[in-house]
Amino acid sequence: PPQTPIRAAMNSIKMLRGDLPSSGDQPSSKLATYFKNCTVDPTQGIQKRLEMLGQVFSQMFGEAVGPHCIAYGRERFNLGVRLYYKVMEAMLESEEKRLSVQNFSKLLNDSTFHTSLLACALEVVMATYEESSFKNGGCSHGEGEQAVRDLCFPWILNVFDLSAFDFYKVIESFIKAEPTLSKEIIKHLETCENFIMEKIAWRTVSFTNVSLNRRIPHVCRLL
Amino acid sequence: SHDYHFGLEEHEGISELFDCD
Repeated sequence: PPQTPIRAAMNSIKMLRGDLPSSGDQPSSKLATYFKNCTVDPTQGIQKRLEMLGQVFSQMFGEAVGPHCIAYGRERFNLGVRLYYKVMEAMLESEEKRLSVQNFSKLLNDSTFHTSLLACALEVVMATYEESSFKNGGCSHGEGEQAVRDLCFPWILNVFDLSAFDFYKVIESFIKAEPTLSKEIIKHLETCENFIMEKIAWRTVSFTNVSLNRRIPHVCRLL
Repeated sequence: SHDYHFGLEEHEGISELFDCD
């Protein structure tokens, strides 16, 4: 039988949940080994950052959707954390193969890298839920629909006070590292990329910076 | 699958993007 929008949405969410390890709110033993191989062990920093960002996320989610929905925000955040750990592990495996190194101390102690990666994981989770809300018309009543729109990209950048440029940097590696992403989600991430490139990555100083880099061939063409 | 355009070269990865070697 033809798939209804509601069934399609349920399947997407089920797939997202099913693809993630159930014990994934903690790093796997393999990921923990990568942490231990670092010159400076990033484990505590990562835990603290997750606690802090989890509180900010739940609070802002509640402000956008309503205080009675904070628990849903927390649930989405936890799902995002599982995806964040899973993708981080895949990225490190790929980097280990490519660079023949096991010490990723600098990368794993880079707060911007972690925040960007977590933001991307959460964008995937949110898009899976929100896309279904749009498709099945579940939020056709004005207030709910507005709340869902409020959570759309670039909402997550404001929540984590993350620059669009830094978020942009993780997208491609994220897609490479997570082969189970649906084509709708990949399309969504590509839309985010285009939105960043065409609109929100540009600042007043960007044009000055472009002018200062005339020697780079791409920049010459751009000018 | 969706035809995503991968722009990174073979020798580039997340480490280079965050300035780590």
